[in-house]
Amino acid sequence: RKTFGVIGIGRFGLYMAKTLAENKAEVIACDIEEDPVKEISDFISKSYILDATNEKALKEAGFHNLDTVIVSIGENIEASILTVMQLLKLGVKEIIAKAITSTHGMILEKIGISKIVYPEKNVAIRIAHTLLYEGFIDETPFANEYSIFEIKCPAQFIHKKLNEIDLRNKFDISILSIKRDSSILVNPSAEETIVENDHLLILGKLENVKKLIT
Amino acid sequence: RKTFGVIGIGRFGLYMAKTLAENKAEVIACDIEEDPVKEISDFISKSYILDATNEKALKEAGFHNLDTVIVSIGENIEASILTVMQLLKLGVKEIIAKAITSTHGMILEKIGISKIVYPEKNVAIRIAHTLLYEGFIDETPFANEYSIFEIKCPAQFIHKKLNEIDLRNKFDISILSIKRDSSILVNPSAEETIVENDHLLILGKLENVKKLIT
Ligand SMILES: Nc1ncnc2c1ncn2[C@@H]1O[C@H](COP(=O)(O)OP(=O)(O)OP(=O)(O)O)[C@@H](O)[C@H]1O
Ligand SMILES: Nc1ncnc2c1ncn2[C@@H]1O[C@H](COP(=O)(O)OP(=O)(O)OP(=O)(O)O)[C@@H](O)[C@H]1O
Repeated sequence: RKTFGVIGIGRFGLYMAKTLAENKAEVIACDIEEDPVKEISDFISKSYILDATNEKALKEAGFHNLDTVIVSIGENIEASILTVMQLLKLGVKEIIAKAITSTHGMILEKIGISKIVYPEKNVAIRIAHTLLYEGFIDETPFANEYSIFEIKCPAQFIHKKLNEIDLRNKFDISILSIKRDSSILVNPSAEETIVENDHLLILGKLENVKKLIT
Repeated sequence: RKTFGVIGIGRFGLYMAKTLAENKAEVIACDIEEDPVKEISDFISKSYILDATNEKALKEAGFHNLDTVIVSIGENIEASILTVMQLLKLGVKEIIAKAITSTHGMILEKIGISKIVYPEKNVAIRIAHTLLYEGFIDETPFANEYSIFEIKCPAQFIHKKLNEIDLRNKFDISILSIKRDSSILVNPSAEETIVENDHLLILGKLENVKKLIT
Protein backbone atom coordinates (compact mmCIF):
# COMPACT_ATOMS: atom_id res chain seq x y z
CA ARG A 1 0.00 0.00 0.00
CA LYS A 2 1.30 3.42 -0.96
CA THR A 3 1.90 6.07 1.69
CA PHE A 4 1.13 9.75 1.13
CA GLY A 5 2.00 13.17 2.53
CA VAL A 6 0.00 16.38 2.04
CA ILE A 7 1.72 19.70 2.80
CA GLY A 8 -0.46 22.82 2.97
CA ILE A 9 -4.10 22.30 3.98
CA GLY A 10 -5.92 24.89 1.88
CA ARG A 11 -8.98 23.81 -0.13
CA PHE A 12 -6.95 21.68 -2.53
CA GLY A 13 -4.84 20.07 0.22
CA LEU A 14 -7.89 19.36 2.36
CA TYR A 15 -9.82 17.53 -0.37
CA MET A 16 -6.67 15.68 -1.42
CA ALA A 17 -6.00 14.41 2.10
CA LYS A 18 -9.67 13.61 2.66
CA THR A 19 -10.06 11.57 -0.54
CA LEU A 20 -6.87 9.62 0.14
CA ALA A 21 -7.88 8.91 3.77
CA GLU A 22 -11.41 7.87 2.72
CA ASN A 23 -9.83 5.22 0.48
CA LYS A 24 -7.95 3.83 3.48
CA ALA A 25 -4.55 5.16 2.40
CA GLU A 26 -1.98 6.12 5.08
CA VAL A 27 -1.64 9.92 5.03
CA ILE A 28 0.57 12.37 6.95
CA ALA A 29 -0.53 16.01 6.70
CA CYS A 30 0.98 19.30 7.87
CA ASP A 31 0.44 23.05 7.76
CA ILE A 32 2.20 26.07 9.25
CA GLU A 33 -1.07 27.30 10.79
CA GLU A 34 -2.95 25.62 13.64
CA ASP A 35 -6.55 25.86 12.36
CA PRO A 36 -6.13 23.78 9.18
CA VAL A 37 -4.31 21.07 11.20
CA LYS A 38 -7.17 20.97 13.74
CA GLU A 39 -9.73 20.69 10.93
CA ILE A 40 -7.92 17.80 9.27
CA SER A 41 -7.13 15.85 12.45
CA ASP A 42 -10.77 14.62 12.49
CA PHE A 43 -10.07 12.19 9.67
CA ILE A 44 -6.28 11.84 9.50
CA SER A 45 -4.29 10.15 12.25
CA LYS A 46 -1.00 12.00 11.69
CA SER A 47 -1.23 15.79 11.24
CA TYR A 48 1.40 18.27 12.39
CA ILE A 49 1.83 22.05 12.75
CA LEU A 50 5.21 22.73 11.13
CA ASP A 51 7.05 24.90 8.62
CA ALA A 52 7.58 22.62 5.62
CA THR A 53 10.61 24.61 4.41
CA ASN A 54 12.46 23.25 7.49
CA GLU A 55 14.12 19.96 6.56
CA LYS A 56 14.55 18.78 10.18
CA ALA A 57 10.84 19.30 10.92
CA LEU A 58 9.82 17.35 7.80
CA LYS A 59 12.09 14.46 8.75
CA GLU A 60 10.83 14.32 12.34
CA ALA A 61 7.25 14.12 11.04
CA GLY A 62 8.21 11.22 8.78
CA PHE A 63 7.84 12.79 5.33
CA HIS A 64 11.11 11.24 4.12
CA ASN A 65 9.64 7.72 4.23
CA LEU A 66 6.59 8.42 2.07
CA ASP A 67 6.01 7.22 -1.53
CA THR A 68 4.19 10.35 -2.73
CA VAL A 69 4.02 13.87 -1.29
CA ILE A 70 1.59 16.55 -2.54
CA VAL A 71 2.63 20.17 -1.94
CA SER A 72 -0.31 22.56 -2.01
CA ILE A 73 1.07 25.86 -0.74
CA GLY A 74 -0.59 28.69 -2.63
CA GLU A 75 -0.01 32.38 -1.94
CA ASN A 76 3.63 31.94 -0.86
CA ILE A 77 5.47 30.70 -3.96
CA GLU A 78 8.84 30.81 -2.18
CA ALA A 79 7.60 28.44 0.56
CA SER A 80 6.24 26.06 -2.10
CA ILE A 81 9.56 25.93 -3.95
CA LEU A 82 11.70 25.62 -0.79
CA THR A 83 9.44 22.79 0.44
CA VAL A 84 9.86 20.90 -2.84
CA MET A 85 13.65 21.33 -2.59
CA GLN A 86 13.64 19.87 0.93
CA LEU A 87 11.58 16.87 -0.20
CA LEU A 88 14.00 16.23 -3.06
CA LYS A 89 16.88 16.35 -0.56
CA LEU A 90 15.05 13.84 1.65
CA GLY A 91 14.76 11.52 -1.37
CA VAL A 92 10.97 11.43 -1.73
CA LYS A 93 10.26 9.45 -4.94
CA GLU A 94 7.10 11.16 -6.25
CA ILE A 95 6.33 14.87 -5.65
CA ILE A 96 3.19 16.58 -6.95
CA ALA A 97 2.84 20.34 -6.52
CA LYS A 98 0.11 22.86 -7.16
CA ALA A 99 1.34 25.84 -9.19
CA ILE A 100 -0.10 29.30 -8.69
CA THR A 101 1.29 31.12 -11.72
CA SER A 102 2.88 29.86 -14.92
CA THR A 103 6.28 31.16 -13.69
CA HIS A 104 5.84 29.15 -10.49
CA GLY A 105 5.03 26.14 -12.67
CA MET A 106 8.12 26.64 -14.81
CA ILE A 107 10.40 26.75 -11.74
CA LEU A 108 8.83 23.54 -10.39
CA GLU A 109 9.35 21.90 -13.79
CA LYS A 110 13.03 22.93 -13.84
CA ILE A 111 13.57 21.50 -10.33
CA GLY A 112 12.25 18.20 -11.71
CA ILE A 113 9.12 17.00 -9.90
CA SER A 114 6.65 14.35 -11.08
CA LYS A 115 3.51 16.38 -11.72
CA ILE A 116 2.43 20.03 -11.63
CA VAL A 117 -1.25 20.90 -11.29
CA TYR A 118 -3.18 24.12 -11.93
CA PRO A 119 -6.59 23.35 -10.40
CA GLU A 120 -8.22 26.77 -10.89
CA LYS A 121 -6.90 27.13 -14.44
CA ASN A 122 -8.05 23.71 -15.62
CA VAL A 123 -11.56 24.13 -14.35
CA ALA A 124 -11.85 27.77 -15.51
CA ILE A 125 -10.93 26.85 -19.09
CA ARG A 126 -13.36 23.94 -19.22
CA ILE A 127 -16.24 26.04 -17.90
CA ALA A 128 -15.41 28.97 -20.18
CA HIS A 129 -15.65 26.63 -23.18
CA THR A 130 -19.07 25.40 -22.07
CA LEU A 131 -20.24 29.03 -21.80
CA LEU A 132 -18.88 30.04 -25.18
CA TYR A 133 -20.34 27.27 -27.31
CA GLU A 134 -24.02 26.50 -27.23
CA GLY A 135 -24.55 22.77 -26.70
CA PHE A 136 -21.06 22.19 -25.30
CA ILE A 137 -21.30 20.27 -22.03
CA ASP A 138 -17.83 19.04 -21.09
CA GLU A 139 -14.31 18.55 -22.39
CA THR A 140 -11.46 16.26 -21.30
CA PRO A 141 -8.05 16.13 -23.00
CA PHE A 142 -7.13 12.62 -24.24
CA ALA A 143 -4.20 12.43 -26.66
CA ASN A 144 -2.38 14.50 -29.28
CA GLU A 145 -4.88 17.39 -29.41
CA TYR A 146 -7.84 14.99 -29.39
CA SER A 147 -10.24 15.53 -26.52
CA ILE A 148 -13.41 13.84 -25.37
CA PHE A 149 -16.45 16.11 -25.54
CA GLU A 150 -19.98 15.79 -24.40
CA ILE A 151 -22.25 17.91 -26.58
CA LYS A 152 -25.99 18.35 -26.97
CA CYS A 153 -26.85 16.90 -30.33
CA PRO A 154 -27.09 19.72 -32.89
CA ALA A 155 -30.63 20.38 -34.16
CA GLN A 156 -29.74 19.48 -37.75
CA PHE A 157 -28.98 15.87 -36.70
CA ILE A 158 -32.33 15.00 -35.16
CA HIS A 159 -34.00 12.01 -36.91
CA LYS A 160 -30.85 11.33 -38.96
CA LYS A 161 -28.84 8.11 -38.90
CA LEU A 162 -25.20 8.13 -37.81
CA ASN A 163 -24.07 7.04 -41.28
CA GLU A 164 -26.01 9.97 -42.75
CA ILE A 165 -24.32 12.62 -40.60
CA ASP A 166 -20.95 10.95 -41.28
CA LEU A 167 -18.97 12.86 -38.63
CA ARG A 168 -15.79 10.82 -39.17
CA ASN A 169 -15.28 11.91 -42.79
CA LYS A 170 -16.66 15.45 -42.49
CA PHE A 171 -15.12 16.56 -39.17
CA ASP A 172 -12.69 13.76 -38.11
CA ILE A 173 -15.00 13.19 -35.13
CA SER A 174 -15.90 9.75 -33.75
CA ILE A 175 -19.04 9.08 -31.75
CA LEU A 176 -18.16 7.03 -28.65
CA SER A 177 -21.61 6.84 -27.12
CA ILE A 178 -25.04 8.46 -26.94
CA LYS A 179 -26.77 9.51 -23.72
CA ARG A 180 -30.52 9.21 -24.17
CA ASP A 181 -32.73 10.05 -21.19
CA SER A 182 -31.12 8.00 -18.43
CA SER A 183 -29.55 5.27 -20.53
CA ILE A 184 -26.22 5.09 -22.36
CA LEU A 185 -25.75 3.58 -25.81
CA VAL A 186 -22.09 2.61 -26.19
CA ASN A 187 -20.36 2.15 -29.56
CA PRO A 188 -23.60 2.94 -31.44
CA SER A 189 -24.05 1.27 -34.86
CA ALA A 190 -24.02 3.30 -38.08
CA GLU A 191 -27.76 2.65 -38.43
CA GLU A 192 -28.60 4.33 -35.08
CA THR A 193 -31.03 7.28 -35.44
CA ILE A 194 -30.51 10.41 -33.36
CA VAL A 195 -33.48 11.72 -31.37
CA GLU A 196 -34.08 15.12 -29.79
CA ASN A 197 -32.23 15.74 -26.47
CA ASP A 198 -29.61 13.09 -27.19
CA HIS A 199 -26.20 13.94 -25.79
CA LEU A 200 -23.24 12.75 -27.85
CA LEU A 201 -19.94 11.63 -26.35
CA ILE A 202 -17.41 12.29 -29.08
CA LEU A 203 -13.68 12.20 -29.68
CA GLY A 204 -12.19 14.92 -31.83
CA LYS A 205 -10.13 18.12 -31.98
CA LEU A 206 -11.50 21.30 -30.36
CA GLU A 207 -11.47 23.35 -33.58
CA ASN A 208 -13.45 20.66 -35.43
CA VAL A 209 -15.99 20.37 -32.62
CA LYS A 210 -16.38 24.19 -32.64
CA LYS A 211 -17.14 23.97 -36.39
CA LEU A 212 -19.70 21.26 -35.73
CA ILE A 213 -21.68 23.14 -33.11
CA THR A 214 -21.47 26.73 -34.30
CA ARG B 1 -22.91 36.73 -29.21
CA LYS B 2 -23.18 36.21 -25.50
CA THR B 3 -21.84 38.81 -23.08
CA PHE B 4 -20.03 37.88 -19.87
CA GLY B 5 -19.05 39.38 -16.52
CA VAL B 6 -16.34 38.11 -14.18
CA ILE B 7 -16.36 39.33 -10.56
CA GLY B 8 -13.27 38.59 -8.43
CA ILE B 9 -9.97 38.23 -10.30
CA GLY B 10 -8.18 35.51 -8.29
CA ARG B 11 -6.65 32.58 -10.15
CA PHE B 12 -10.01 31.16 -11.18
CA GLY B 13 -11.44 34.53 -12.23
CA LEU B 14 -8.33 35.44 -14.18
CA TYR B 15 -8.29 32.26 -16.28
CA MET B 16 -12.03 32.47 -16.79
CA ALA B 17 -11.85 36.07 -18.11
CA LYS B 18 -8.77 35.28 -20.19
CA THR B 19 -10.29 32.23 -21.91
CA LEU B 20 -13.52 34.09 -22.67
CA ALA B 21 -11.63 37.13 -24.05
CA GLU B 22 -9.31 34.92 -26.15
CA ASN B 23 -12.42 33.51 -27.84
CA LYS B 24 -13.51 37.04 -28.78
CA ALA B 25 -16.34 37.21 -26.25
CA GLU B 26 -17.28 40.58 -24.74
CA VAL B 27 -16.21 40.51 -21.07
CA ILE B 28 -16.59 43.03 -18.22
CA ALA B 29 -14.39 42.27 -15.19
CA CYS B 30 -14.11 43.80 -11.72
CA ASP B 31 -12.29 43.37 -8.41
CA ILE B 32 -12.20 45.29 -5.13
CA GLU B 33 -8.39 45.50 -5.29
CA GLU B 34 -6.39 47.53 -7.80
CA ASP B 35 -3.64 45.04 -8.72
CA PRO B 36 -5.86 42.30 -10.16
CA VAL B 37 -7.72 44.92 -12.27
CA LYS B 38 -4.41 46.25 -13.63
CA GLU B 39 -3.28 42.72 -14.51
CA ILE B 40 -6.47 41.92 -16.39
CA SER B 41 -6.76 45.24 -18.25
CA ASP B 42 -4.05 44.02 -20.68
CA PHE B 43 -6.51 41.71 -22.38
CA ILE B 44 -9.99 42.92 -21.36
CA SER B 45 -11.33 46.27 -22.52
CA LYS B 46 -13.70 46.88 -19.60
CA SER B 47 -12.29 46.25 -16.11
CA TYR B 48 -13.24 48.20 -12.98
CA ILE B 49 -12.13 48.55 -9.36
CA LEU B 50 -15.35 48.24 -7.38
CA ASP B 51 -17.02 46.49 -4.44
CA ALA B 52 -19.37 43.98 -6.09
CA THR B 53 -21.67 43.89 -3.04
CA ASN B 54 -22.69 47.48 -3.96
CA GLU B 55 -25.65 47.31 -6.37
CA LYS B 56 -25.19 50.86 -7.69
CA ALA B 57 -21.53 50.20 -8.57
CA LEU B 58 -22.45 46.99 -10.44
CA LYS B 59 -25.13 48.80 -12.43
CA GLU B 60 -22.84 51.69 -13.37
CA ALA B 61 -20.27 49.19 -14.67
CA GLY B 62 -22.95 47.53 -16.80
CA PHE B 63 -23.26 44.13 -15.10
CA HIS B 64 -27.06 44.24 -15.27
CA ASN B 65 -27.05 43.93 -19.08
CA LEU B 66 -24.91 40.79 -19.27
CA ASP B 67 -26.10 37.27 -20.24
CA THR B 68 -23.81 35.39 -17.83
CA VAL B 69 -21.87 36.54 -14.76
CA ILE B 70 -19.24 34.41 -13.00
CA VAL B 71 -18.62 35.23 -9.31
CA SER B 72 -15.24 34.02 -8.11
CA ILE B 73 -14.82 35.59 -4.67
CA GLY B 74 -12.99 33.13 -2.43
CA GLU B 75 -11.92 33.88 1.14
CA ASN B 76 -14.83 36.21 1.89
CA ILE B 77 -17.96 34.02 1.70
CA GLU B 78 -20.21 36.89 2.80
CA ALA B 79 -19.05 39.08 -0.13
CA SER B 80 -19.66 36.20 -2.55
CA ILE B 81 -23.21 35.67 -1.32
CA LEU B 82 -24.05 39.39 -1.18
CA THR B 83 -22.72 39.82 -4.72
CA VAL B 84 -24.91 36.99 -6.01
CA MET B 85 -27.94 38.57 -4.31
CA GLN B 86 -27.23 41.90 -6.02
CA LEU B 87 -26.93 40.20 -9.43
CA LEU B 88 -30.25 38.42 -8.90
CA LYS B 89 -31.84 41.80 -8.02
CA LEU B 90 -30.39 43.27 -11.23
CA GLY B 91 -32.06 40.44 -13.18
CA VAL B 92 -28.92 38.72 -14.55
CA LYS B 93 -30.15 35.52 -16.29
CA GLU B 94 -27.24 33.11 -15.70
CA ILE B 95 -25.04 33.27 -12.58
CA ILE B 96 -22.16 30.88 -11.95
CA ALA B 97 -20.33 31.03 -8.63
CA LYS B 98 -17.31 29.35 -7.14
CA ALA B 99 -17.99 27.80 -3.74
CA ILE B 100 -15.31 27.61 -1.05
CA THR B 101 -16.93 25.26 1.44
CA SER B 102 -19.86 22.90 1.13
CA THR B 103 -21.90 25.22 3.40
CA HIS B 104 -21.14 28.11 1.06
CA GLY B 105 -22.28 25.89 -1.82
CA MET B 106 -25.52 25.01 -0.06
CA ILE B 107 -26.38 28.68 0.54
CA LEU B 108 -25.72 29.48 -3.14
CA GLU B 109 -27.94 26.56 -4.13
CA LYS B 110 -30.76 27.82 -1.90
CA ILE B 111 -30.52 31.33 -3.39
CA GLY B 112 -31.06 29.66 -6.79
CA ILE B 113 -28.16 30.26 -9.19
CA SER B 114 -27.39 28.35 -12.40
CA LYS B 115 -24.16 26.55 -11.53
CA ILE B 116 -21.89 26.11 -8.53
CA VAL B 117 -18.28 25.09 -9.03
CA TYR B 118 -15.67 23.67 -6.64
CA PRO B 119 -12.46 23.88 -8.70
CA GLU B 120 -9.99 22.74 -6.02
CA LYS B 121 -12.24 19.89 -4.87
CA ASN B 122 -12.90 18.49 -8.35
CA VAL B 123 -9.25 18.40 -9.31
CA ALA B 124 -8.09 17.09 -5.89
CA ILE B 125 -10.47 14.10 -6.06
CA ARG B 126 -9.46 13.22 -9.61
CA ILE B 127 -5.75 13.34 -8.79
CA ALA B 128 -6.20 11.41 -5.55
CA HIS B 129 -7.89 8.61 -7.51
CA THR B 130 -4.99 8.45 -9.97
CA LEU B 131 -2.57 8.17 -7.01
CA LEU B 132 -4.55 5.44 -5.26
CA TYR B 133 -5.02 3.04 -8.14
CA GLU B 134 -2.07 1.82 -10.16
CA GLY B 135 -2.78 2.27 -13.87
CA PHE B 136 -5.52 4.86 -13.34
CA ILE B 137 -4.85 7.90 -15.53
CA ASP B 138 -7.98 10.08 -15.57
CA GLU B 139 -11.66 10.13 -14.68
CA THR B 140 -14.56 12.25 -15.95
CA PRO B 141 -18.16 11.90 -14.75
CA PHE B 142 -20.62 11.18 -17.59
CA ALA B 143 -24.09 9.98 -16.54
CA ASN B 144 -25.84 8.15 -13.71
CA GLU B 145 -22.69 7.01 -11.87
CA TYR B 146 -20.97 6.04 -15.12
CA SER B 147 -17.69 7.85 -15.74
CA ILE B 148 -15.15 7.84 -18.52
CA PHE B 149 -11.77 6.52 -17.43
CA GLU B 150 -8.40 6.34 -19.06
CA ILE B 151 -6.45 3.40 -17.65
CA LYS B 152 -3.19 1.68 -18.48
CA CYS B 153 -4.10 -1.71 -19.79
CA PRO B 154 -3.78 -4.29 -17.01
CA ALA B 155 -0.90 -6.75 -17.51
CA GLN B 156 -3.23 -9.76 -17.69
CA PHE B 157 -4.82 -8.38 -20.89
CA ILE B 158 -1.68 -8.11 -23.03
CA HIS B 159 -1.90 -10.22 -26.24
CA LYS B 160 -5.58 -10.98 -25.56
CA LYS B 161 -8.47 -10.09 -27.90
CA LEU B 162 -11.23 -7.77 -26.71
CA ASN B 163 -13.82 -10.55 -27.02
CA GLU B 164 -11.59 -12.75 -24.81
CA ILE B 165 -11.38 -10.24 -21.94
CA ASP B 166 -15.13 -9.59 -22.30
CA LEU B 167 -15.24 -6.48 -20.07
CA ARG B 168 -18.91 -5.78 -20.81
CA ASN B 169 -20.22 -9.02 -19.30
CA LYS B 170 -17.66 -9.35 -16.50
CA PHE B 171 -17.47 -5.74 -15.24
CA ASP B 172 -20.21 -3.81 -17.13
CA ILE B 173 -17.38 -1.80 -18.73
CA SER B 174 -17.34 -0.72 -22.38
CA ILE B 175 -14.16 0.07 -24.29
CA LEU B 176 -14.59 3.34 -26.19
CA SER B 177 -11.13 3.54 -27.72
CA ILE B 178 -7.51 2.42 -27.41
CA LYS B 179 -4.53 4.78 -27.34
CA ARG B 180 -1.53 3.02 -28.85
CA ASP B 181 1.71 5.02 -29.13
CA SER B 182 0.53 8.23 -30.74
CA SER B 183 -2.53 6.92 -32.55
CA ILE B 184 -6.12 6.42 -31.38
CA LEU B 185 -8.26 3.42 -32.30
CA VAL B 186 -11.91 4.41 -31.89
CA ASN B 187 -14.74 1.87 -31.42
CA PRO B 188 -12.28 -1.06 -31.64
CA SER B 189 -13.66 -4.35 -33.00
CA ALA B 190 -14.07 -7.42 -30.80
CA GLU B 191 -11.18 -9.07 -32.66
CA GLU B 192 -8.69 -6.30 -31.71
CA THR B 193 -5.67 -7.62 -29.77
CA ILE B 194 -4.28 -5.60 -26.86
CA VAL B 195 -0.55 -4.85 -26.85
CA GLU B 196 1.73 -3.70 -24.02
CA ASN B 197 1.49 0.02 -23.15
CA ASP B 198 -1.98 0.39 -24.62
CA HIS B 199 -4.16 2.90 -22.78
CA LEU B 200 -7.85 2.07 -22.69
CA LEU B 201 -10.60 4.69 -22.74
CA ILE B 202 -13.51 3.01 -20.99
CA LEU B 203 -16.99 3.80 -19.74
CA GLY B 204 -18.06 2.22 -16.46
CA LYS B 205 -18.76 2.70 -12.74
CA LEU B 206 -15.87 3.58 -10.41
CA GLU B 207 -16.29 0.51 -8.18
CA ASN B 208 -16.16 -1.82 -11.20
CA VAL B 209 -13.09 -0.09 -12.62
CA LYS B 210 -11.40 -0.40 -9.19
CA LYS B 211 -12.11 -4.17 -9.29
CA LEU B 212 -10.63 -4.37 -12.77
CA ILE B 213 -7.30 -2.68 -11.95
CA THR B 214 -6.63 -3.85 -8.40
N1 LIG C 1 5.97 26.94 4.92
C1 LIG C 1 4.78 26.34 5.04
N2 LIG C 1 4.70 25.13 5.61
C2 LIG C 1 3.51 24.48 5.74
N3 LIG C 1 2.33 25.00 5.31
C3 LIG C 1 2.35 26.21 4.72
C4 LIG C 1 3.56 26.94 4.53
N4 LIG C 1 3.25 28.12 3.93
C5 LIG C 1 1.91 28.12 3.73
N5 LIG C 1 1.38 26.99 4.20
C6 LIG C 1 -0.04 26.60 4.20
O1 LIG C 1 -0.46 26.21 2.91
C7 LIG C 1 -1.90 26.29 2.86
C8 LIG C 1 -2.35 26.69 1.48
O2 LIG C 1 -1.86 27.90 1.18
P1 LIG C 1 -2.75 29.05 0.56
O3 LIG C 1 -4.03 29.17 1.27
O4 LIG C 1 -1.87 30.20 0.41
O5 LIG C 1 -3.02 28.43 -0.87
P2 LIG C 1 -4.22 28.43 -1.80
O6 LIG C 1 -3.65 28.06 -3.13
O7 LIG C 1 -5.01 29.67 -1.68
O8 LIG C 1 -5.05 27.21 -1.29
P3 LIG C 1 -6.35 26.61 -1.91
O9 LIG C 1 -6.65 27.28 -3.23
O10 LIG C 1 -6.05 25.14 -2.03
O11 LIG C 1 -7.36 26.92 -0.84
C9 LIG C 1 -2.30 27.28 3.95
O12 LIG C 1 -3.14 26.63 4.86
C10 LIG C 1 -0.97 27.74 4.57
O13 LIG C 1 -1.05 27.86 5.97
N1 LIG D 1 -16.66 42.62 -2.55
C1 LIG D 1 -15.81 42.30 -3.54
N2 LIG D 1 -15.98 42.87 -4.76
C2 LIG D 1 -15.15 42.57 -5.78
N3 LIG D 1 -14.10 41.73 -5.67
C3 LIG D 1 -13.87 41.15 -4.48
C4 LIG D 1 -14.70 41.39 -3.35
N4 LIG D 1 -14.22 40.67 -2.30
C5 LIG D 1 -13.14 39.99 -2.74
N5 LIG D 1 -12.92 40.27 -4.04
C6 LIG D 1 -11.84 39.77 -4.90
O1 LIG D 1 -12.07 38.44 -5.29
C7 LIG D 1 -10.81 37.86 -5.69
C8 LIG D 1 -10.77 36.40 -5.35
O2 LIG D 1 -10.87 36.26 -4.02
P1 LIG D 1 -9.91 35.31 -3.19
O3 LIG D 1 -8.51 35.50 -3.60
O4 LIG D 1 -10.31 35.45 -1.80
O5 LIG D 1 -10.39 33.92 -3.73
P2 LIG D 1 -9.68 32.61 -4.04
O6 LIG D 1 -10.76 31.62 -4.06
O7 LIG D 1 -8.50 32.40 -3.18
O8 LIG D 1 -9.22 32.81 -5.52
P3 LIG D 1 -8.52 31.80 -6.47
O9 LIG D 1 -8.47 30.45 -5.82
O10 LIG D 1 -9.37 31.84 -7.71
O11 LIG D 1 -7.17 32.43 -6.66
C9 LIG D 1 -9.73 38.69 -5.01
O12 LIG D 1 -8.93 39.24 -6.03
C10 LIG D 1 -10.49 39.73 -4.21
O13 LIG D 1 -9.87 41.00 -4.25
